[in-house]
Amino acid sequence: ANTETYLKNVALKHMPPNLQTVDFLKSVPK
Amino acid sequence: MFCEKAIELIRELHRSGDGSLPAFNEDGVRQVLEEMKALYEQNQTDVHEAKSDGRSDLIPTITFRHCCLLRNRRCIVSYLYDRLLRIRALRWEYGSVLPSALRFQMSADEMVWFNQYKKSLATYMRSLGGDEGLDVTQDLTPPK
Amino acid sequence: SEAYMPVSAGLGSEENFLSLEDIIMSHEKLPCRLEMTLPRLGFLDKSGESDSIPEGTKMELPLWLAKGLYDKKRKIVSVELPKIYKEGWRTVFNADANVVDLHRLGPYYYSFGCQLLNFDSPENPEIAQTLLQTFVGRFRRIMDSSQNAYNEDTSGLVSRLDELERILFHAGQKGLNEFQRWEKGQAS
Repeated sequence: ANTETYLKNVALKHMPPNLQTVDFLKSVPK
Repeated sequence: MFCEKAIELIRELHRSGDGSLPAFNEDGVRQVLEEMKALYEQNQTDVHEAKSDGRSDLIPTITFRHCCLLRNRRCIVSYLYDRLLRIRALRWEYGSVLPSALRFQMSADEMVWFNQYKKSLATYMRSLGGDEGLDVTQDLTPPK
Repeated sequence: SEAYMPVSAGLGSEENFLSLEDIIMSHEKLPCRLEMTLPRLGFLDKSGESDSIPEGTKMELPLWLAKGLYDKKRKIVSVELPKIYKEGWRTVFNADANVVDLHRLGPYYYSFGCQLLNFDSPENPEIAQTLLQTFVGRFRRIMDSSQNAYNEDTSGLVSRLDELERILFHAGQKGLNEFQRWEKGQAS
C-alpha cells in the first residue's frame, strides 16, 4: 500500500487516465 | 525518437549495479511525463479525427504513439520502483538513521516512503518474540 | 549491498515488467519493414521529407516497439531476423558455441533471442534449438572458470560472455568467495 501510494502520487496521477493503474505490481516475481 | 529520456533514466540506475543510490533525477522524470502528455494529446486529436472523419489510416500512428506511452510508463515506474528497493536495502545496511549523504540523494516523497517502511518494519518486529519484540535487522551473521 | 534485490529478468518469452535488465534488453533494435504508412510521423524518418513514413520503409526499430506494432491481424510491421539468429550464424553456433564472442554479438543474445520467438518466424524451432544448445555448450566452462578464479582479475574470462552468462559467472564467484570466507573463519 505504501509503494502504491508513492507511485500514484509521484508518477501515475500525472499520466493519461487509462494508464494510472498499478496492475504491474502484481507481476513482481516472488 | 520517442522514449529516449526514459531509457536514459533506466541506464543511469543500471550503471549503479551494486545497489548504490544515485541522486533522484527529478528533471528526467518530469521530461518523460511531459512527453507522455504530448503523445496522449496528439492521440486524442487523431482518435477524434479517425472516428468523426473516418480516417482509419491514422490507426497505425495512434498505435505507435500508444506503444510509446506504454514504454514511457514502464520506464518511469521501474525507475521509481528500483530506487525504492535500493532505499529499502539502506534500512538493513545502515539502520533507521541514514547518513546525511544518502538522505541527500533521496526525494522528499522517497523519504516519506522510507519513514513509512521503517514504521511497518518496526510494527512487525514488535509483534515477534513475545513482549519484547525481536530486532531482525541485527545479528545477520552467526557468532564465531 | 546484500539487501538490494532488484527484479530479475524474465525467462523464456516473457519479460518482467519492472526488470531494468529486460527494459535495457528490449531497447536493442531489429530490422523491420512498415506494412502500412504512418501518417504524421514523418519527422522520425531521417531520410524522408514528408509528413508520413511510407509503407515499405525499412527501419531498425527497438524490440519494445516492434512487439507493440506486430499484430497478426493488423500487420503494421513485419520483422526480419537479425543476422546472428539466421541460418548462417546458427551453423557457427551449432559447430562450436565456445568460440563465439557473445558480448560483441549480443550483449543480450539469449534473452533477445527468446523474445524473437514472439514474431512467428517459420525458423522459430531452429532458433530455439540453437539458443538452448549454445547455452548448454558454454555453460560448463562458465561454471568451471567461475569456481576456479579466486582473488584474480576475471575481466578476460567475462569479456566474451553475454549478459545472462555474466550474471551466472558472478553468482559462481559470489559462492566461491563466500565459501573461502567461511573456510578462513571470516563469515561471523
